[in-house]
Amino acid sequence: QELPLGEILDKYPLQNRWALWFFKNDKNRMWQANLRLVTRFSTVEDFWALYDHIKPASKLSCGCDYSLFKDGIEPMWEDTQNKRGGRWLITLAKQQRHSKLDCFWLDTLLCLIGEMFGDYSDELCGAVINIRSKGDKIAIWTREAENQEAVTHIGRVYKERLGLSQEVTIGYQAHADTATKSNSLTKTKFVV
Amino acid sequence: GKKQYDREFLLDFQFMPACI
Repeated sequence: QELPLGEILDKYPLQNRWALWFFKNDKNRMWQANLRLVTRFSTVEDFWALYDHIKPASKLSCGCDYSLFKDGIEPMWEDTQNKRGGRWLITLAKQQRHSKLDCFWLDTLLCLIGEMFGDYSDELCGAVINIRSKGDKIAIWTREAENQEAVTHIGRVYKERLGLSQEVTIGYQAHADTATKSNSLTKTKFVV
Repeated sequence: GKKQYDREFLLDFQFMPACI
């Protein structure tokens, strides 16, 4: 059966409009000058057009980040929608960059754009991947660290979506604790 | 309702040629 032209051209709309950011570490410039908005998208098809066009995270240089945030939220603690929030953090061993990193990051993106946390998806602000020589990190950021029910639900679903085993635990850190930490250890607020 | 898509649905669109 032939579809009308208008229907063929219709794309699948996402619940939210998302913005992809890229950070490249240049010590000669201010932190914020190194952070660039790449593009925004709001349909399934446009997400893939972007994703298939950019370098996989595992091929980025050390010190670079990708961030995917809801449009209107900047990928930094200081944003009003982030500052009371925190992040579920996945840290990867060096050797996992080639085996797991791109899969985990893609599954993270699909969780966000597909609104896979149900009603709690409204708590999501975005996700960040940090490529670092000491070990890569992936995190999903939520807007309110005190909202324990939502945060732990998101953590449990996220862990399941990544296919992490029961023995592995992931921790949630409040941005306020990360920002004020005096050493490399940030307090973990929740664990799943 | 909320526009929710599961992983398999979203993955079906990867590498799909863009429509013009």
